[in-house]
Amino acid sequence: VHTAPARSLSLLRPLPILVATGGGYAGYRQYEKYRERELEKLGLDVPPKLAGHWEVALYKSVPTRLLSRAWGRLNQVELPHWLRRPVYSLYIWTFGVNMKEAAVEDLHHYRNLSEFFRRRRKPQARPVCGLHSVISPSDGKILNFGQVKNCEVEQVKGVTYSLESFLGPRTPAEDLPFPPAVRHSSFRSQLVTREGNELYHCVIYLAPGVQVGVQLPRIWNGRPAREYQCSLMSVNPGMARWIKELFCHNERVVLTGDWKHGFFSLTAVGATNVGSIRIYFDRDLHTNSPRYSKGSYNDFSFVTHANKEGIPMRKGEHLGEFNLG
Amino acid sequence: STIVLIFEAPKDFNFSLQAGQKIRFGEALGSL
Repeated sequence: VHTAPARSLSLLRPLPILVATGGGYAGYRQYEKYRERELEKLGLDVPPKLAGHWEVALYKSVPTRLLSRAWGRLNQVELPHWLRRPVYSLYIWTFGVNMKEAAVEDLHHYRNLSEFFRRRRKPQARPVCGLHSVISPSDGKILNFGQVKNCEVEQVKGVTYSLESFLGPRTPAEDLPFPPAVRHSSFRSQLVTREGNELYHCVIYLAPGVQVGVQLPRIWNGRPAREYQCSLMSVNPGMARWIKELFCHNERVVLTGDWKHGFFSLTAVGATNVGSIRIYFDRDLHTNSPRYSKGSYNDFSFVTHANKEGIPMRKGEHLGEFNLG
Repeated sequence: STIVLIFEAPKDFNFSLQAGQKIRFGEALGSL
């Protein structure tokens, strides 16, 4: 330090400040965790520590969509033949992938990591349960499930988001032949179509490396789809515990329709590493696209004059996939 | 990434799940 010229000394000064603030913040977070553990030991219910508005705004200011697209471009670079086995073997080891379930087990078949990420399974690898009325649309981890109360949905225990912000207005106003005669008392009453029915929800987290195909959990007539252009923040369980309304901040595709008991919706929520969502019957869908501004959304209806039914789909049918970038 | 299912069903719909459990495509989420 003594021999360094003045210019580099001026560069050194921010370093100790950064180290001190970073270390202080990390220490404060450790103390917070220690205090929560002590409270839990005493059997006291610790309310989840939610991010403040400034923390969410700071996170949302990170160009996650741009980073996601760059990540996608990187994974589309074709790997030389000799490099494929080592790269994919590292991915298989890291995420515990079972290649025996893959339709094509030969690693050299996949030209890049993006293709490998979208690999298909052997049909018999995941038998569809015939007994239960609703099955899982993909591999993953159950973050939360239950009945929807007061139009607030729990993303994880104790942290909720608004159903109306998440799904958006029920019917695009321009589609109504006439303004709604009766202003629905609540958003819930626009969704529940039968007396005595309730609204239920289930949140499934697809960890990195999980097979990203999405199949339909139910027999279903797909009707309007809505694609939101938003941020692409991480949606791992830790973030879902920290950021309230996380799923409303992220890019997502809301598919709505009906099944034998009434309203049904499946929403694919993107994340930084998997920013793109493909729906096989919607070729016009372009997610994580730079031409759309954050916070906007596009509606599309599959019900036409010629086809009042929308798109009929069977249980277990391939619906779409998440893609890198 | 995350998939969120929101659907209408009769009151006696029951989930056959535990929060935090791993699940695979095609396995039961719940039934009437």
